[in-house]
Amino acid sequence: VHIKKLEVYGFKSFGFRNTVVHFENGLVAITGPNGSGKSNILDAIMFAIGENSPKAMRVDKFQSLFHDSQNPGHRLVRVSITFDNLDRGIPMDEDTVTLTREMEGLTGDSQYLLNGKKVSKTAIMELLEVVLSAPNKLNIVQQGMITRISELNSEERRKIIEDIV
Amino acid sequence: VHIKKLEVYGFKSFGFRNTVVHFENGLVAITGPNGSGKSNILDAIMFAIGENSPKAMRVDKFQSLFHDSQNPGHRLVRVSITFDNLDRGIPMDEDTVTLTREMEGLTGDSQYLLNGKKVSKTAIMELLEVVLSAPNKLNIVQQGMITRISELNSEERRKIIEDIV
Amino acid sequence: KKEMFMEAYNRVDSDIRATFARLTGGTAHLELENPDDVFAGGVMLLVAFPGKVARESTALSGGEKTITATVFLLALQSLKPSPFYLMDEVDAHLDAQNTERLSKVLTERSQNSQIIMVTLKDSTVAKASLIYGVYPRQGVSQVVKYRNPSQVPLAQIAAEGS
Amino acid sequence: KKEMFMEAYNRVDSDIRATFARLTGGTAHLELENPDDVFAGGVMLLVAFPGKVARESTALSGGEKTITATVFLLALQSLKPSPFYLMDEVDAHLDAQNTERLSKVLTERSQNSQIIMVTLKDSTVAKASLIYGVYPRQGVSQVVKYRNPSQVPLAQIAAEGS
Ligand SMILES: Nc1ncnc2c1ncn2[C@@H]1O[C@H](COP(=O)(O)OP(=O)(O)OP(=O)(O)O)[C@@H](O)[C@H]1O
Ligand SMILES: Nc1ncnc2c1ncn2[C@@H]1O[C@H](COP(=O)(O)OP(=O)(O)OP(=O)(O)O)[C@@H](O)[C@H]1O
Ligand SMILES: [Mg+2]
Ligand SMILES: [Mg+2]
Repeated sequence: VHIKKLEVYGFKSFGFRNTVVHFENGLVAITGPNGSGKSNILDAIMFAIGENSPKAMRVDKFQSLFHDSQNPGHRLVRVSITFDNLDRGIPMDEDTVTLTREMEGLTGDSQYLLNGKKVSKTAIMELLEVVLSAPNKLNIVQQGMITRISELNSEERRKIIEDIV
Repeated sequence: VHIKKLEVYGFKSFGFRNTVVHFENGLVAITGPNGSGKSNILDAIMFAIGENSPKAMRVDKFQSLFHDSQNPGHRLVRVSITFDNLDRGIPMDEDTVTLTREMEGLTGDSQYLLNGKKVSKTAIMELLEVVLSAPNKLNIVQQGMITRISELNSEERRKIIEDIV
Repeated sequence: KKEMFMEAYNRVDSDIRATFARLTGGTAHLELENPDDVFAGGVMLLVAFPGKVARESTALSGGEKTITATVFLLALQSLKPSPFYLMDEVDAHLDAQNTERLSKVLTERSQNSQIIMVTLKDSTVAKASLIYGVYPRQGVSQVVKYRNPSQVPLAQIAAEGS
Repeated sequence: KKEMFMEAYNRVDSDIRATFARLTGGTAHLELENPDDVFAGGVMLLVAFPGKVARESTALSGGEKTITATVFLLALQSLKPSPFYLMDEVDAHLDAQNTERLSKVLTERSQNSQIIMVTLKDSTVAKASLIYGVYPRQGVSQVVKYRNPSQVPLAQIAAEGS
């Protein structure tokens, strides 16, 4: 399983168009000037796989995820992530699995779609366990946080190994 | 007033020799490979001007400031900092002012010398107010901390301006 | 429970030893604080870069902590592989030699798991098999795909956006 | 008390406006949350990089936060100058353009206050009037003084230590 495609609409610095990013297996580099939107791409991936803390996406509240220029009434954020499932790492008999998360208007409530069909969040949590974040989210290292992993105390380090087992 | 010279003995990665660093006014760059001792030079300056929190010098306790290889019984840390005082920014009628901090053996107690004469810490705090750290220590930005200053909340930012007034 | 933990602990430890030694020429390993009662103590990570005394990972320099943290993360991977890793400018505080070491080990590990890495360093971009340049245009992020780093040096990606 | 505060606030604000505009071509300024009762509210820092909408400094990108923080620190300097500044790799998350901007403004300000800056970037080293190379030899830090950056590129300082 790996990320094959990301489609972003109205999320943070991505405007009213559908921005598509095709990924491949192996090492993918994202580069560009300061403030261009690199970290926002990682935030969009976290959003799509169900991240529920605005702070983890570097905003104070869900409303701040809507692109600035959106008219408060018609706001829509939509992020779709497509996984390559040829190895059937996700227990579904599909070569690709697409998870879509939409957030509308003022409530900030999200709805999820799996390969186009509406599903509840709990339903996908079970199924997508393998792609949703690792225990302690150790597969996601945000900007400026890498040295924190070496600053864990010995209790924290033991707990991390315990959680995985 | 500016830092003219730093002499470091037995402090962190500086061994049993007296390492001397001459500084000048303007922009001074310190560079070199990872783990060479660059941040330790800044820690030594903070130590000499009276820093009392081991954590601010990136160690868990004062004992960890002694160079590793020192025999626990004979350990000595000595850091001297010499200020250029031609502008009499420090209220002393001397062209240079040297502050020395020594820490011995097992107690971790420090003693201070001003231009070679033993003084108490409180005595120097008054006199050297201008060179000792600014309110909130905003003149010292440790590694990885610069973005924190932009992440202050509006209360914290008001308090910083209030403290200076 | 203790048996499962110890089996996991030993696998992570041996992966750390092998990877750190290969990457830096130094030594690193895990150590139990309380071997008799494992869950009563923690797990230490002791690290010695070449020419240096072994120290806890908390007492290293910024760049040394980055290398050590990456080795630890990848060792956990050997226990429970994640299908993908997201890393945001983890090479920012590294010197040229450690930047090379880091991108070398990430390229190796990216054979088993996808690694998506935000970086500002040319030498890291050069190791990637797929590159995206991101730049702002009237406050909206644009993405451009590059197949080969030599096509577009970082400075050019930056310039495209201005 | 309020008068003194407002005088200080206005000086910092005008320094931020001038420095940020000169440095980036964008706009930045302070704003009181509660102008009628100053001490009942905080002080906001609103920033708009070129081509972008004004946002609070907390909502910027990593590199944008670095530039904004530096401008804020230097503006406080105009209130109460410190005789020296210590900065440890503050340019780590900056792209080439912002690294130039940062080292340009620090060079200017270093006319009034000494700035001691740890950096791994050649372009920052190149702006300094005095350079120290630090490298380890058998676990002990050695320092070497260089007068002129062209004498010793960073890679050579790194190599001296191996
Ligand atoms: N809701 C939003 N609407 C529009 N723009 C936004 C929104 N939220 C954040 N931004 C802007 O998105 C821009 C890009 O942010 P991001 O953190 O992704 O940059 P980056 O490419 O990672 O930069 P750096 O290299 O400095 O880390 C910032 O300028 C930020 O102000
Ligand atoms: N008490 C001590 N005795 C001997 N060495 C020490 C002591 N305390 C710290 N060190 C070592 O000093 C070395 C240099 O640390 P320092 O943080 O100054 O490096 P640096 O040059 O800033 O590196 P980086 O570029 O990675 O930030 C580290 O390898 C650290 O382990
Ligand atoms: Mg970023
Ligand atoms: Mg350092």
